[in-house]
Amino acid sequence: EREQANHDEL
Amino acid sequence: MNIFRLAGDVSHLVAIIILLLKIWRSKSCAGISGKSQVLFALVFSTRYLDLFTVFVSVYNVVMKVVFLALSYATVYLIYMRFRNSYDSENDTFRVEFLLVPVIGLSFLENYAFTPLEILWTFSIFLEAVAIMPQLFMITKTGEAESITTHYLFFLGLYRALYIANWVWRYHMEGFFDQIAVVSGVVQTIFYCDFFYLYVTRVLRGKGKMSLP
Repeated sequence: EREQANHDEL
Repeated sequence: MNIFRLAGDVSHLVAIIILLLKIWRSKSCAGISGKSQVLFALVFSTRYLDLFTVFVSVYNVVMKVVFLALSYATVYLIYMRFRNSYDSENDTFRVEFLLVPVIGLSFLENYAFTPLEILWTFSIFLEAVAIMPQLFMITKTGEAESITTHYLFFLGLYRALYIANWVWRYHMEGFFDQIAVVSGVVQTIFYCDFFYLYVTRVLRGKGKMSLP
């Protein structure tokens, strides 16, 4: 799977 | 954090407050799509579950709690407090036509096949189409009160600013969230038609925005 598991945007 | 994202979040907050105050002060939710507001509450509920799992920042926590509280308060006012002014004959968009594809897509396209990630992806795709019942209602009634158009303007502004935020983050941090960006661009495109009407009709002092 691609990155971006921690979402820091609302 | 960058100025575009901060301005976008503030614009989003302003939109939500404009709508909530309009309903509360006019004691009526005429012309407002309750379905869209329920979808937005669902967007926040499925996206902000990470309040219990990760701590990003105080700002992040505060804004999530505020968005959740205000969106549920709006739904409460529409369906409970001022339900006799709810325009159900015109709020007839079939939300299942939105939910089924969004649920299907969030299982197909996600970053990780885990409950939190699938719910996050669901909330991203759902937010892109959550305004459809409201835009459909405006085309059906053929008009929108100016306050409702200001609400839609700030929502559209929030999305446009988020695109600027992603451009900024891509160049400054090499950050690129493909799912959020693709979905966000689609969502912003839905507002373009409205933006044109808003500028040509509402800002020209016509008060109400009546569609051709």
